[in-house]
Amino acid sequence: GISEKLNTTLKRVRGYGKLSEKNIDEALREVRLSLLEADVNFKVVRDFVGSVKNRALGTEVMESLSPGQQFVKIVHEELINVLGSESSELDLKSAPPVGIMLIGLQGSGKTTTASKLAKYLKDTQKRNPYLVPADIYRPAAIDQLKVLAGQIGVDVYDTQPGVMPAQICKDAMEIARKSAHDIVIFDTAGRLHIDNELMDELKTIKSEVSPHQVLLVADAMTGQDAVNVSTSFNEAMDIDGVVLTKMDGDARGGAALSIKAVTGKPIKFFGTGEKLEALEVFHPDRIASRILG
Amino acid sequence: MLSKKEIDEGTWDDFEETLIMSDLGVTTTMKLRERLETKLAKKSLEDEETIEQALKEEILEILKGAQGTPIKAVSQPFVIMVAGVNGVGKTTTIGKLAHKLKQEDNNVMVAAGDTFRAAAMEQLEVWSKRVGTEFLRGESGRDPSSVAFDAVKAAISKKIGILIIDTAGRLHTKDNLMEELKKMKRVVGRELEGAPHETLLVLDATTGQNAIQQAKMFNEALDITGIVLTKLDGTAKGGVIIAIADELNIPVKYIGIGESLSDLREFNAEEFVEALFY
Ligand SMILES: Nc1nc2c(ncn2[C@@H]2O[C@H](COP(=O)(O)OP(=O)(O)OP(=O)(O)O)[C@@H](O)[C@H]2O)c(=O)[nH]1
Ligand SMILES: Nc1nc2c(ncn2[C@@H]2O[C@H](COP(=O)(O)OP(=O)(O)OP(=O)(O)O)[C@@H](O)[C@H]2O)c(=O)[nH]1
Ligand SMILES: [Mg+2]
Ligand SMILES: [Mg+2]
Repeated sequence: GISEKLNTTLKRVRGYGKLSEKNIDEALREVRLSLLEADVNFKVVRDFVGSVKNRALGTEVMESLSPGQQFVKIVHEELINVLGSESSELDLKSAPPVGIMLIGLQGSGKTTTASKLAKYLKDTQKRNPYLVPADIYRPAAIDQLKVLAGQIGVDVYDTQPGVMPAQICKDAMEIARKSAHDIVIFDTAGRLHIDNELMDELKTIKSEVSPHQVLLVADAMTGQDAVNVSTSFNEAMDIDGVVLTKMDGDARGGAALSIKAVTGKPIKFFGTGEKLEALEVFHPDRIASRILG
Repeated sequence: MLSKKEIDEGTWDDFEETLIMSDLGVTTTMKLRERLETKLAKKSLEDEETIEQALKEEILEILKGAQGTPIKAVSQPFVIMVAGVNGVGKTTTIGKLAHKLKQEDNNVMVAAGDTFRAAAMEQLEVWSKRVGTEFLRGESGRDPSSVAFDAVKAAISKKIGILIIDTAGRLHTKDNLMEELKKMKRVVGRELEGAPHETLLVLDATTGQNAIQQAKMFNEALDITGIVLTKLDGTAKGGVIIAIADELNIPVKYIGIGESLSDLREFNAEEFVEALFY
C-alpha cells in the first residue's frame, strides 16, 4: 500500500544525509496519486497535499531518524483531521417529535437508510420512530418503505396519491405529535442537485416541518462529482450530516474526504450492506486507511 | 542530441484537471499524455488548441476501438439480461429500453428477476404497464434463476420477440451473489441456446474509479456485451468508460439522461467526448 511506497521513497534518501524539499515533493506526489485513485476530488487533493507539505517540511520529518514513518504518520493524522475526529453521534436533542430528513441523488440508498435508522433508533436507542414516505415520483417507492417498515416493526405514514411531499410531511408530523412517536424520519425522492424545481421542493418540506437533522445520503463509490453534489445540497439545505452508503463494496471512498472538506459537515453513519442492521456509526479510522490505500 | 518531447507542466495542469475531474482516472490521463507526447511534433505540444483537439481524437480512438451495436433482435425470443451494482438504474433502464424496442415494433416481455429487494417486482410492473409489455413476476424470495427459467419458457410459448430480465442489484465483491448471476445465465442458456443474447451492465455516471472494477468483475462473471451509462443528466461526466473501453473492450450501447421512458439514447462517442471538455 501507500505506507510501503512512502517508506521506500523516503528510505532511499537516508543514505545521502538530510532530506531535501525535493524528496518531500516526491513523497507528496505518491500521496497525490493515491488519493486521486481513491476518487478524492482533484481540488481537495491539491489543498490536502498543500497542508501535508507544510507539516512535512517541519522538523518532525526532516530531522527524524525514520522520515518515512514520520511522513506516513502526518498524512494519516491530516486525513483523520479533515474527516472529523469529533464525535459524530446523531443529534436528537429537540422537543419530540424530532424530525430527521434524508436527501440525496437518485439511488444513493435513502429509503434503505431511512429504515436502517428507524431500526437503529428503535432497537438500540429505545425510541419510537415514525417513517414517512415522501417520494411520490418513483414507481412503488411508497410500497418499498412500507415493506421495510413492516420488516422492522416500525409504524409508517400511509401516504396517499395526489398529495404533495410538503403536505405529506406536515400531515405525518401532526400524526406523530398526537401519537407516541418521538422521532419522524422523512424519506424524500432522489433528485439532481441541478434540478431547481426539486431542490425548491426540499426547501419547502424543510420550511413546513423544520427537521432537526437533515442528512445527505451519498454513495461511497461517488467520483469527482461528490464535490458538486454535496456543495449544492448543502447550500440549499444546510445539511447537518452525511451518511455514506455501500461501504461494504471495495470503493476506496475518497468521496468521504471530498464531501467533508467542502461542506465541513460531519459524516454520521456508514451503510454497510443491504440488510437493515447494516448501519455503523462513523469512525474516521474506519475509512482513513482505506482512502489512503 | 534528441530531447524528450514533453508538454510543459503548466500547460498540462489544466488538461489534467479537466480529465481527472471527468473521472478518467490517473492511469488513463497519464496514458493519454504519453500518447500525445509520442504522436505530436514538439511545436504542437506547446499549443493548447492543438493539444485539446489531439486529446479528443485520442479519446475517440479508444472509444471507437470498443464500438458497440445497438440492440437488434436477430433471433426469437431475443433475451437480454441486465445486471449491475445497487441503485445504478437497472429497473428504470429496462422500462426505457422496453419502450424504445416496442416503438421499433418489437413484441416485448419484461421479467422481474429481483425477488429480493422490497417492492422491486412492483416497481418493474409499473414500468411494464406504462410501456405496455408482457410482464412475468417471480414470487418474493424465490430463486431468481427459476424466474429466469420461467420467463424464457413463457417467452418461447407466447412467441415474444424480446425478453428483458431484471436482476437484483449486487456488489461485485459478493461472491455468492455473483455466483447467483452466473447460475441465472447458465439456466437461461440451457433453456434457449445462445441466450442471453445480450448481457448489459448498468453503470452510474456518478461512480468513480470503482466502475472499472465493477466492469471487470461483472465481465468475468457474465461476459458483458454492452454498458448502459445512466444519470448523465447530472453533472458527472462518466469518464471511467474510457478506461473500460481501453482495458476491457466493452462498448457503451446506451446512455440514461433522466427518469422518464424516453430518457434513453444510443451512445454517441463524438458527443460524449465533446461534453468532457465543456
Ligand atoms: N450493498 C449495499 N447496498 C445498499 C446499501 N444501502 C442501500 N443499498 C441498496 O442500494 C439500492 C438503492 O437503495 P434505495 O434505498 O432504493 O435508494 P434511494 O436513494 O432511496 O433511491 P431513490 O429513491 O430512487 O433515489 C438498493 O438495492 C439497496 O438495497 C448499503 O449500504 N450497501
Ligand atoms: N436522473 C436520472 N435518474 C435515473 C436514471 N436512471 C435511473 N434513475 C433513477 O435512479 C434511481 C434508481 O433506479 P432503479 O432503476 O431503481 O435502480 P436499480 O439499479 O434497479 O436499483 P436496485 O434494483 O435497487 O439495485 C431511481 O430513482 C431512478 O429514477 C437516469 O438516467 N437519470
Ligand atoms: Mg428511495
Ligand atoms: Mg432494480
